[in-house]
Amino acid sequence: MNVFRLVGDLSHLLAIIMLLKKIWSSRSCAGISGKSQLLFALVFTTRYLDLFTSFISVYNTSMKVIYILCAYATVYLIYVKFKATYDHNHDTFRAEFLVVPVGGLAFLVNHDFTPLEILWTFSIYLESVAIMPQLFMISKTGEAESITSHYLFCLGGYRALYIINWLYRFYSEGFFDLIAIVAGCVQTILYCDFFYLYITKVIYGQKLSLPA
Amino acid sequence: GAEDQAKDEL
Repeated sequence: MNVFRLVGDLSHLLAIIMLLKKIWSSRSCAGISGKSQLLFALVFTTRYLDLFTSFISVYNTSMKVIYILCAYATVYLIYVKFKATYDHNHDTFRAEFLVVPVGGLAFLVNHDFTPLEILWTFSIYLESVAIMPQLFMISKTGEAESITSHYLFCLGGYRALYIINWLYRFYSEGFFDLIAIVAGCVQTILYCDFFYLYITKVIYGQKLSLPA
Repeated sequence: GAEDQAKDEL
C-alpha cells in the first residue's frame, strides 16, 4: 500500500458515499445516470468474486464489501425506491454498446484464460467506460448539480491517483499490470474534459454546464 | 506472476 493508492481508495469511497447520501437525503435521483450505477455494480460484482476465496487484508476485504453494498444500495434507490424521480428521457446511452465490446475484449486480451481472470479483466475494462452514460446524460441535460460534480471529481480523481500508484509501484517494486494501467489511463482521459470544466467553473461556485 | 499482485488492489 502507498499513499497514492490509499488516497485514491478514500476518494473513491467518498464519491460512492457522497452519491448515496445525496440520493437518500434529497429522496431523488434526478440528474443521475442509473445506467452508470448499474455498470458500477456489475464492475464490483465481477471484480470482487474472490472476496470469499482470497484474503489480502482487513482493509481490502472491508472496502470490497462496502463498495458492493453501496453500489447495490444506489441502484436500489434509483430503480426501486425513488424510481419516480429517475430521468429516463436523459439517461439514454446504449449501455449494451459498452458491455458487449468490453466482454469480447476481456476474452481476447487477458493475463490468464480462466473464468475468474476473464471476469476480473472484464471488470477492469468495463470500469474504464462505465461513467460514459453519466457524462452523456450531463451533456444532454446541459448541466450538473454541484454535488454531482463533486462526485465525478472524486470518482475521476481516484483512478488518476491509481496511475500515480502504478508508477510508484513500477519504480519501487518493479510491479506493473498493463491491462489495469491502459484501462486506468482510458478511464482518466474520459474525465479530462470534465476536470477542466470542474476546475474552471465549479470551484468558483458556478454551475457546471457541459457543451450540449 | 507479476500480474497476481494486481489482485491486492481494489
